[in-house]
Amino acid sequence: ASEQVLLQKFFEHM
Amino acid sequence: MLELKLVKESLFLNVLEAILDLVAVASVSCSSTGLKLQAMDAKGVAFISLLIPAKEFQFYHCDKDLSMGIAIGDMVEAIRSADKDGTITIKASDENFRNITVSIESPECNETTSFSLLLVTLKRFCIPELQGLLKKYDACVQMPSVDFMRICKYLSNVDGDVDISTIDKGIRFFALGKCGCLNVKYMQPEKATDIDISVQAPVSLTLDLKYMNSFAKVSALSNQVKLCLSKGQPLVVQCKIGQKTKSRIIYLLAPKIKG
Repeated sequence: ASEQVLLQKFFEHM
Repeated sequence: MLELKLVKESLFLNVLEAILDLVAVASVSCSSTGLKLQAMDAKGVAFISLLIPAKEFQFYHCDKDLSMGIAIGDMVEAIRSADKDGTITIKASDENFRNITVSIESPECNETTSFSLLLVTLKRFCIPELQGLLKKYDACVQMPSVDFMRICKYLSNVDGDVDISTIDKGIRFFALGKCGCLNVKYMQPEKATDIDISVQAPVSLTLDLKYMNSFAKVSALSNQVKLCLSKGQPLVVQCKIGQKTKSRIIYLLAPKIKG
């Protein structure tokens, strides 16, 4: 789940 | 209306075949300039972005921007049974935007099989162009895809995760499994070659080896592959598809978070 959050945050900051 | 034509043995289909073990459905956007496919794996930890310019198809026509959810697994399954030299035409019309039509014509043009594939509802990704990201990483490794494949194969002998870390003048792949561990050092050669390792800052990422093996499969369609790493950021794996094309695929893989 933490990896999912990491990827989501990555997209949000793009 | 969208109409695109390709021969069965084209790179596009080989790429779709190769990404099927990661994703079964994808968001496909088409415009007059080309086709873009984006998909997230079922676990939500890996992302694929595929770009194929219009001129890479045998025929390409798109007079209105379209975005569709396509079950690529079903599409590839249907196309697999076609003659290897057959021509495939994919059409989507504005009037009935619930399905696409895939027609397969035999090389002698005497037999045509058509099937209608229902579109699926899928979250549309609004990811900006990933290309610019590649300049901002702590470490980048450009390497022959055969090297990448071989290293992934070695690592597969140890069932577990892989740590990719920067070391002096190179990077290290390390896998620790139940039966032992495996260590691969990949260094920058002294003479100019097709290997380019640049390290701006030390970085180490732990990644699921299963995904790395899937990425290696697609990179086999290209001579070179580029890995970009940054602390706490997804690994980026990028490769051009084919020799003289502007088609490219980019993977993102979220690293494992320790503790």
